[in-house]
Amino acid sequence: TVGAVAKDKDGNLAAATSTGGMTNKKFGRVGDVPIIGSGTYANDQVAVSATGWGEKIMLSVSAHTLAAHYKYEGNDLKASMNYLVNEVLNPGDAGFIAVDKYGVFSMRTNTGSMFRAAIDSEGNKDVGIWE
Amino acid sequence: KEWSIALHGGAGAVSKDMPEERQQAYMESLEEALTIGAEILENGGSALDAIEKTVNYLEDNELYNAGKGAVFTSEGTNELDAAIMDGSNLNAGAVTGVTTVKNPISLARKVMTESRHVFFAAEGAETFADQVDVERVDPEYFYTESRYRSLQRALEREKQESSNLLETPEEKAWKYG
Repeated sequence: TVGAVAKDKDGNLAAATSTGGMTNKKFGRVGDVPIIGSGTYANDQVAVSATGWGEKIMLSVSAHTLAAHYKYEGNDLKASMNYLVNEVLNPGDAGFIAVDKYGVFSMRTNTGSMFRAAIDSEGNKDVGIWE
Repeated sequence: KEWSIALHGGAGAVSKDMPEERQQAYMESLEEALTIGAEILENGGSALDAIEKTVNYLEDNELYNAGKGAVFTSEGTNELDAAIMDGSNLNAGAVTGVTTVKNPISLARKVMTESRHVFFAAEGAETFADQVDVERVDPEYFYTESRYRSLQRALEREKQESSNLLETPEEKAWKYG
């Protein structure tokens, strides 16, 4: 799975996710990626893209859960990301990337690794593979 | 911050023993993908353009499980899913089970902008693709030897398992998208 989230100079947020699914998936299986609110979600506060075990991501309506936590619990992207990755999902389930309306980015996984990269207009940058 | 972008190329349980050459290939591709999106944003482009072009690059790179390099289904085919969402107006587009669209995220964007629907599946998504301007490919385009070998290993493992229960991260790694 691959994905990207961004905030532009006009303050708009957007999220995108694309995948081949899981190896050996069965007849008509659909994962989290195309399910709006599960693997992909954006509003005027935050944009989120997920990757990992699709069934787990769907069952927690994950991307929207992060967005709802961010909206209702106090506008701290890191706290909302930690809530989703550590409290909602179980170790080994999934990873997420997100940006918020302030241009703050966050990337976390509980699977051990996630290919990831981020940068902002102030030059803050992070590229990595392992947790 | 004026603009910001983050991207991922999949989560899982990648061994830290990954060959240096392969690790370097991943790091270079992540940097290149990031540059594509960052340049669009720095030049005043939209978040939607930035994420679409960034994902297009990752879809075209066979290191990643999307587009070229996608994993195989149990039937030995490649079926692709994608979704895109515009946070400014809560509009979205999604497709699942497409087999002939080179860049599914671009088709998802057209679902969002050129249809009154949100989500097309399989044959319906292909029919929609016939009606819009997206690059089509023979399904063979998505074949890669390494992903095909992964399917063969998964099928072999399936034969050997006495139970479908997955216990360790290594055992369930095959489930990651």
